[in-house]
Amino acid sequence: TQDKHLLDITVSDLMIPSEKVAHVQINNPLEHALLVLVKSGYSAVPVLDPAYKLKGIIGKTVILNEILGLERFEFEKLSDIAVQEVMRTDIPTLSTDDMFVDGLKALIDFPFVCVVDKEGYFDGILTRRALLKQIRSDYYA
Amino acid sequence: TQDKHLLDITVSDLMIPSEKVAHVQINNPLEHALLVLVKSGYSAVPVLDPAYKLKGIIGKTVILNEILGLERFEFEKLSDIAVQEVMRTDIPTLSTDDMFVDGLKALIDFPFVCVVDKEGYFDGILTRRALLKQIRSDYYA
Ligand SMILES: Nc1ncnc2c1ncn2[C@@H]1O[C@@H]2COP(=O)(O)O[C@H]3[C@@H](O)[C@H](n4cnc5c(N)ncnc54)O[C@@H]3COP(=O)(O)O[C@H]2[C@H]1O
Ligand SMILES: Nc1ncnc2c1ncn2[C@@H]1O[C@@H]2COP(=O)(O)O[C@H]3[C@@H](O)[C@H](n4cnc5c(N)ncnc54)O[C@@H]3COP(=O)(O)O[C@H]2[C@H]1O
Repeated sequence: TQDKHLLDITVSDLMIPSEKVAHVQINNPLEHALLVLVKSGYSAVPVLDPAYKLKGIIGKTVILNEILGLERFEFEKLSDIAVQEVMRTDIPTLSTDDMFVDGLKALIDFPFVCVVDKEGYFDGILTRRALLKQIRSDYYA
Repeated sequence: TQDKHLLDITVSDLMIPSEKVAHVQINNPLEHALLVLVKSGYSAVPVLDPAYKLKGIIGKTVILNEILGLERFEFEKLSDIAVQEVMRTDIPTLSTDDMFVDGLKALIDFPFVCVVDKEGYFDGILTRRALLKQIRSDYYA
């Protein structure tokens, strides 16, 4: 993508493919999701169903908010709540053949945006870092 | 900044001023830092000293890693560790008169970058969102 003009770049040129994206399943308990988020270091990851369709995203803040009691963090609750009960579902998505500018608009309010096919199967994610790296190489071209 | 050309825009045109930035102090216990991060929803925030100089940044992952034991999250440890013991200090900084392209380069690997003056006093932060919004308005200009 070094020599492609910014306007000709598609989402599939910049996205991280699904096999390289950390994710959790809708039926996982929150304890598992928090471990995946802490071990990977990511703020939030996609949530998939057993058929590999995208269902939402889940982040550390939502999980910690769920267990924040009056006096302390109630960690014992983590194993009783499933990811699908607290995940965020009102999220934008992109398709592989969307253009660079569609990615730019979607990433203004989200650190990453999920890429799905026409039936909703998960293809990967587009991140702000990938977009900014491309803008930098376009700047210096 | 709508009508300024991208190349003429400075960091001070886009940054969030210090009074609007959530932060913690070097001597705060981790419990306080985690509460600020959960209540604000931010992944990481700047760490300042009592004189308002920048000392580092702290995020949810570092705090949770610190208390992750073999069997469970050991929450009781949160009140025994100070922010300055675990904060990250190898972070880039910008100054108010740096240009747009300096901000772009710094933000490729960091969701936000702290802005400081020549003596290290904290002026604010430049975020990826502010940069992307300016790129979008330049795109449509
Ligand atoms: N292990 C690592 N190695 C190097 N740099 C790292 C890193 N983890 C985080 N970063 C840096 O920190 C930024 C913010 O990460 P965060 O986890 O908050 O937010 C991330 C995370 O929530 C998600 N993400 C990125 N890569 C992912 C992956 N492979 N699997 C699942 N989620 C991913 O997309 C968001 C934006 O990612 P982006 O790359 O634009 O921006 C990343 C990247 O610049
Ligand atoms: N309360 C809120 N209202 C609306 N949108 C929100 C929001 N909290 C987060 N977001 C959105 O999510 C992005 C990632 O936030 P995050 O907390 O991981 O990462 C944030 C956070 O660590 C820090 N940050 C942003 N504003 C801050 C502030 N006022 N005080 C302290 N830290 C801030 O800079 C990072 C990048 O911020 P950026 O704006 O580029 O990107 C933000 C923004 O697009």
